Amino acid sequence: SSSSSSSSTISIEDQSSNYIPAAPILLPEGPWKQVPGGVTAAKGFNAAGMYGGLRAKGEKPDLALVTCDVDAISAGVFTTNVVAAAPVIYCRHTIDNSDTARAVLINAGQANAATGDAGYQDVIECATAVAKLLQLRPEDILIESTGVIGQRIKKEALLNSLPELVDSLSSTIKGADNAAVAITTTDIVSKSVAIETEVGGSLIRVGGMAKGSGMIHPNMA
Amino acid sequence: TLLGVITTDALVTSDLWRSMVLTAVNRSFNQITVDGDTSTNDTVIALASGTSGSTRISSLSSYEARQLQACLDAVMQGLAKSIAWDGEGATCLIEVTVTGANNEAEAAKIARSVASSSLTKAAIYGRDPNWGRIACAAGYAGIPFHPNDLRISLGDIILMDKGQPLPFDRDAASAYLRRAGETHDTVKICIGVGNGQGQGQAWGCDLSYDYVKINAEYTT
Repeated sequence: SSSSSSSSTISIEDQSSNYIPAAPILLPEGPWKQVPGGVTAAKGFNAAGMYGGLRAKGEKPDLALVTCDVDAISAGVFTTNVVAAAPVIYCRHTIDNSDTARAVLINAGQANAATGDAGYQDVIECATAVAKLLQLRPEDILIESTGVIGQRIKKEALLNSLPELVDSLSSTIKGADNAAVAITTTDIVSKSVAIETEVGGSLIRVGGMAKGSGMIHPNMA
Repeated sequence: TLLGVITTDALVTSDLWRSMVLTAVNRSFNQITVDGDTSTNDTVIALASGTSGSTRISSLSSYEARQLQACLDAVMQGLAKSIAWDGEGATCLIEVTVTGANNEAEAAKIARSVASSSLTKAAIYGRDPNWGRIACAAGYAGIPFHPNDLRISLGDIILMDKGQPLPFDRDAASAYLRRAGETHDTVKICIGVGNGQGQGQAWGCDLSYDYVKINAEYTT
């Protein structure tokens, strides 16, 4: 029993060592209340985060997926750095051509930036693979990447992880928390928040997750 | 790199949603800075499912649109501040508020110039209430204002008013900075540049030895 408890302890410990604490969120005052759940707090959204073998070191989750049950009205704001990463070029193009989207795939570990035509091809392949698993069109899928610039994504590891990632999608708080950890790189804390308020006679929710700790001076538009 | 995913179940038209998201980004993520490096990958994606059953929001001037905009601003500011709070090597969050400018955009530009100043960031890490560096960073923001209108305070301590440096309790000011650093709290810098209606905020963090250490090892 001690060995099993020690192995379960190790696995739990292992699990906890792969997770990072949540950031304190300093919300401005307003006619809203904070609710748990980040990106899954709003109706219709699901999320998942898992370790897909993309990070250079450690086994902290590094692959996240956020999906919507319906065609969601989409908006995107992107870096104005002219050496834009392949996922940025892909998303700008996709959002330009469609008002809606159904999913966002996010990987940590490699930024897929300064990777040329091969890097752009990697984005297309990942979007196509997610679309197939979700029975959607590739243009319903948006992609975000973060990590080391100049390295292509570990595509085999990513593609092999997608079935498990899709299976673990859930509309729970845990799903949102796992996704918020999976998008981090040098972050010491994960960043996730959601609020609820009444708009137009109905209760609505706005939630989100973010990552960032270094190379931070956004000039997006 | 900054990545963000924002979700809502509000029902809103596409053009309006895209305009609101950009406005909220300019009041939040575009107002943070850790090291002055603009990433190749910065992206914020925002999705609205419309499944809350709320009325469709289709006009920017409607009351519902203003409510949704305020919620979007709040969520993005909460996330943006947590990124600056978690800046590499940071010991505290720096919040810069500028008032008295001609408009929101000019106030925001001055605020971000101060939050981005390496000398101001290093002084705060050294717990040095260096108002001269704050005045300098406000001055090179590229926004004209009369130096005699400049007012600077650190927390509750006024360091400069009407362009004149004031005698202040240096130990108390340094203790304010030290306490914020020891508890990973927020250092508030308030700057007045005139009598205009423009107000803006920016967020950053102090510059520590650890920032260099982390980035000397995190190679491409």
